[in-house]
Amino acid sequence: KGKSLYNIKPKHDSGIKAKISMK
Amino acid sequence: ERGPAAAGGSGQPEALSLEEILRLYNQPINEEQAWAVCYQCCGALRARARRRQPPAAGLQAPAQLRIWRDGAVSLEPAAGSGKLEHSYSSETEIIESLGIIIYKALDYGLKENEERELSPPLERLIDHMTNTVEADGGKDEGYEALDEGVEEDDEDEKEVEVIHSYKDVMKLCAAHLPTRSEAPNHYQAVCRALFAETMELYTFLAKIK
Repeated sequence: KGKSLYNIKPKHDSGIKAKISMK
Repeated sequence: ERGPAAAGGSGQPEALSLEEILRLYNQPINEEQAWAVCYQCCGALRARARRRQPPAAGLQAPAQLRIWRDGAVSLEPAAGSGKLEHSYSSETEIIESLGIIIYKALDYGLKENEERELSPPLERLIDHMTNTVEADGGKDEGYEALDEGVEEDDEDEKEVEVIHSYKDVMKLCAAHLPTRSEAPNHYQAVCRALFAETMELYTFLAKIK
């Protein structure tokens, strides 16, 4: 599998992903 | 206004939707592409307001964002909303939806419990886009904003803290570059390359099939 071009971290409750998913 | 993505002389499409691009690569867009699609889309929406065309109807899905061969980006009506659709969205509603779509394109393919680490400026842009404040007048999509391109504005040096308009998004995107005045050419070139590279992949995969 090729190296990812971005870093992945665990989803954080106060992170932008959590915020966007509430929209 | 551009119509549906018709095939050009070569028989290849003249535009691809963001959804088609994501599906074809089966991976998220990169950060530079995210800045570029935001800038180009807001530029097209501003131009539409300046021509006093009707405001855009709702933006709901990446299938509505079309990236054209020349690097332009257009917003197509949502599926099912015909030409007679009059439930237009305000400028800030469109900006919020665009921010969400761009974020999801950056997040494409990631698991629900995973989060992509974005560079702080891009995360700030998306955060601002999804925290918009309605400008005076509300649902008029900036008809008062009849000035020309963002690069000519004396106030461009000021940092945008709250997004009220397409122009604010464009200012933030331009501020991301070493030279703000390069924004129109640079972001058009990024979108043009995104289209060209995707078409190249499409042709390659079609040959293999």
